[in-house]
Amino acid sequence: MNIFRLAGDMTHLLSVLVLLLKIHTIKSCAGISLKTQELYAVVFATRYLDIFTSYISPYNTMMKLIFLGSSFSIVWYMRYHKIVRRSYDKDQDTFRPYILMLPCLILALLINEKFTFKEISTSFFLFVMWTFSLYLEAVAILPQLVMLQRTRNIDNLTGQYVFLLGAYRALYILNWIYRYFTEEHFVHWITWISGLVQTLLYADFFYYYFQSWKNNVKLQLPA
Amino acid sequence: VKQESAKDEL
Repeated sequence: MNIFRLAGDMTHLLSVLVLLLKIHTIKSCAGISLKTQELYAVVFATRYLDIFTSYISPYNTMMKLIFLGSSFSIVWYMRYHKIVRRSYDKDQDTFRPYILMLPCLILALLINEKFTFKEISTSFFLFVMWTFSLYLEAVAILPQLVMLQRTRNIDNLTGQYVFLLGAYRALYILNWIYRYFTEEHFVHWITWISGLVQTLLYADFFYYYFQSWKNNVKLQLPA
Repeated sequence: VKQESAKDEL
């Protein structure tokens, strides 16, 4: 564990808590894309399939449970909570998740780290699911970014949520650089490239977020 | 089994 990874995990945790705070306290999910939340639930479900088989540390298991629990409860709130669901603007959230999930699944089947396991079936399945979750996480924010461009006035909590979500992966990139130089054989092109793509997708959001912060004006993305 | 080093991350 290094400071970059810890900072990344804490930023990721904070993004989830900001979103839960918004939904739970003001009972509103205005401006939040349900599609992105559902994609994130799929990302965590496919990423942490081995949560009970491969134990790494109490921290690791606890964080996995938090991410799984929070992502699924956010989806539950937005779909079924009688007050929250009213503030969900489905006409603005029209991105079709399957056009993201299918290519990621095919890509995961084609390009995944060579597996050195004996029983090809289970471990291969787990590896493909893990790789799928990496590719899917890289693009999961797209429905949310599209929705932000359509929603004229982005409220602060939503802006902070997206900013923290982007920042966490940027911190992970620093973590990978650090681990590359401090650990031998730490080379994971798939993780690195998907993490880079993911962070680059936030580039224009970061730009406008920084501008709104610097000029102290409301955050607005150009249509 | 040696944990896949990238898989020790979240």
